[in-house]
Amino acid sequence: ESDPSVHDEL
Amino acid sequence: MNIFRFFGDLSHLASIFILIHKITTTRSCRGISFKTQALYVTVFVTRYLDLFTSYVSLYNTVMKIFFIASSCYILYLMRVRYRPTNDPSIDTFRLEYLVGPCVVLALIFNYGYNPTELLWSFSIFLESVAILPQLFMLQRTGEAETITTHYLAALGAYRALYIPNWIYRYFSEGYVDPISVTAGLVQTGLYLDFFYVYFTKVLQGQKFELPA
Repeated sequence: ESDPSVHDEL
Repeated sequence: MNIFRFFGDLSHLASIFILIHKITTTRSCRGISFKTQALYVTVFVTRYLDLFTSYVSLYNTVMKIFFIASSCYILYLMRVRYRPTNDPSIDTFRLEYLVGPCVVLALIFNYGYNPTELLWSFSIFLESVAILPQLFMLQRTGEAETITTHYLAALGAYRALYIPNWIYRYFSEGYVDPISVTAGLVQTGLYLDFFYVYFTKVLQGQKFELPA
């Protein structure tokens, strides 16, 4: 499960 | 990283190169909304502040720097080098109607009450509507140079490709970012009308002209 507050998208 | 996101990012890069190519080869920024371009600078600067705080990958860092630098360069081209070809009298969309609601939305929907998260959220909402001054201008003039429509198509394709990317990430990683997905769906939706005319006219070799 990933956390959406880790913004890895551009 | 999956192929949808990768090709989406490539499409985004392509759109910027097409725009710079259009402005420099025709030596004119006619048909391009300065307001939309200024909004993109705002979007990139507010979102990529995390360049200084978090590292994702070399790819991510290089792309962020490129997007900030190229968007600033486009403003320079429009405002300084080819300024006489920029006609503000047809670029009349009111920016406060876009920026104001995005500030409110960011204050309500975000992943944390700190400056970085609030600005990130603001940038996501702002990006979703940043194309509106450009589309509004297109609507007003009723026509566009073919190269400008290729720019818009590449930009729209970038947004469209992020949707299968989110579906893929949901199934492969259990990753869901409701703010990006909601804003992204709205943003892609704004291109539907444009895409209809692009596919039925421009790709058939006709000029981009809206029905009177």
